[in-house]
Amino acid sequence: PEAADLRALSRLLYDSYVKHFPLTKAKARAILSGKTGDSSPFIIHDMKSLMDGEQLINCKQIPGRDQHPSPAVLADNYGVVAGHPAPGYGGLGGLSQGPIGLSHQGRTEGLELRFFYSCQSRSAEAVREVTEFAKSIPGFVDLDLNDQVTLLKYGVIEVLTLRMAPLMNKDGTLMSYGQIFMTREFLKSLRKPFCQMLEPKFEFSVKFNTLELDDSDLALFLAVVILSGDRPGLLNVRPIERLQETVLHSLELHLKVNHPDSMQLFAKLLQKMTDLRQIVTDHVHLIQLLDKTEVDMCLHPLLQEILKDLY
Amino acid sequence: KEKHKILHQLLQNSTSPVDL
Repeated sequence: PEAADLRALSRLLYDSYVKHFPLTKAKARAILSGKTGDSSPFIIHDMKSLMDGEQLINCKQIPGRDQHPSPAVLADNYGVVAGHPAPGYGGLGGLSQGPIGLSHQGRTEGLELRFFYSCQSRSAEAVREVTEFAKSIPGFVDLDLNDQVTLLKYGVIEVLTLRMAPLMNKDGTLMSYGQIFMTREFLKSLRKPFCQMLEPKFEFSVKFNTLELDDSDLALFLAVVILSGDRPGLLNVRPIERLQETVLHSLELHLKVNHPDSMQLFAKLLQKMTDLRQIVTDHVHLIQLLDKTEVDMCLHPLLQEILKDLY
Repeated sequence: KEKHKILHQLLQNSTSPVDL
């Protein structure tokens, strides 16, 4: 009976994962391996192709899905889909404004900055998706509300980093619901510190992808990451630990069934949580550096909330 | 609570599109 409960939990989390993260690993890998027929992604590999691909970057709609999605139904990659800048966050231009009227240098620099703002908008939307996924974890919404906030504050960038892995290979990453493939070399060619932002995620993702997890494994792992009882400032740790223990049992059982030949996969996966924390710490420091050094820097209010006093 | 106003909103409103 206990195993049946654990299987039911993994099924529930997988269903929620598919519901809240429409670009699954299965879909992303199909796109990356060219198995989607004639709909191959637009490749951005230099500033010109970035300008040419602006319209796609701006697209908020998932190709092939409902033509009139509700505002709440948006896709799931931690990439570049421009949202609507929130009050106090706009003013520097969304991608839709275009580079008209700038010198060539200004054009490319403006483009870089707009690209960064698009990433922020998309990240904010992705935070909302992760929040909905977290709320679907049995018992999560019964936790102290302040602890729910803390778990999200500390866990969400780790989850977003994990969500990027299926979209990446050693050469680049999918963005905009899989409509764009941006090359790693192009991202490395951006000016500092922008060029430093995604490279650690590529390094992590290439290694992480060798574990060959599927979406059902990832759903459980994301829940484990969210339910970390050692986040700073938690008021009531014990119920969080109890929830995490249950999901951990479910994950362990699921990996044994789903990957019977993969030795120590459960242990290897848990070790990734240490790498994730370092990646997030470095990421936060980069954003804080940007905030100090970039004259026109403006952080999205939701990301400001998350990043404030975080590490 | 004020420090994490949007996160609170996201957690408490399941469907309303928070102003992102």
